[in-house]
Amino acid sequence: ENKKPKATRHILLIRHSQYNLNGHSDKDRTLTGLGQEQAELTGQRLATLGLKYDVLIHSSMTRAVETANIISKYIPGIQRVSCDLLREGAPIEPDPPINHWKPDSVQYYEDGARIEAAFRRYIHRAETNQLEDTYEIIICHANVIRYFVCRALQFPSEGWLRMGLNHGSITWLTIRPSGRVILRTLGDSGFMPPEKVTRS
Amino acid sequence: EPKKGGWDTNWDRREPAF
Repeated sequence: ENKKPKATRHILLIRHSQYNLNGHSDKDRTLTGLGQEQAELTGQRLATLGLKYDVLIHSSMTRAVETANIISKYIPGIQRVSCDLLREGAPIEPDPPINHWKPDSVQYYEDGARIEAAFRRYIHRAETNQLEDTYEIIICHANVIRYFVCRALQFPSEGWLRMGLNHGSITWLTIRPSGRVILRTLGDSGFMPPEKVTRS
Repeated sequence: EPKKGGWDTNWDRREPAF
């Protein structure tokens, strides 16, 4: 009995907000004005849910860091962790493929291993010593979140590109102590006014 | 072994029985 998990983990995956696509490098790809508004709305939404959040983990890419900076204002005192494994990339060749985005094999090989490592690090049932339910926020990127969803639900990983996520949206995974996984929401952005909703 | 197409209960390598 001591070796059985007892608690539930709730993982809220947030896609970063809209950012400047024209930046030369990652540090130049900062949030747009609308992106900052989206992050404010997501932060307000998370606060309104009234949950006791345990940790805020974010990708080390600039757009995720800026999104985390804004959201964390609404969750004062929350522990923050930056993670390179959560950086955007090409997790696995999608099926069906699309014409306007074709990374080479090396990209899939490198990014795929890294994103899978991120999945194994963050998406699992509670440890045996966890006694209470936890609520963890992970701020990262669309490809990473979609891949996580496919893997968590044991759907074919190649189907990750069949889903779309809005900027600042919330994807909620619940993992029971039994290992059962429930996708409660996928890409929820209903809390944003329609004119504030973007995908690219 | 999970049946083909079935749910793998040890998907996160944390199933106590394993």
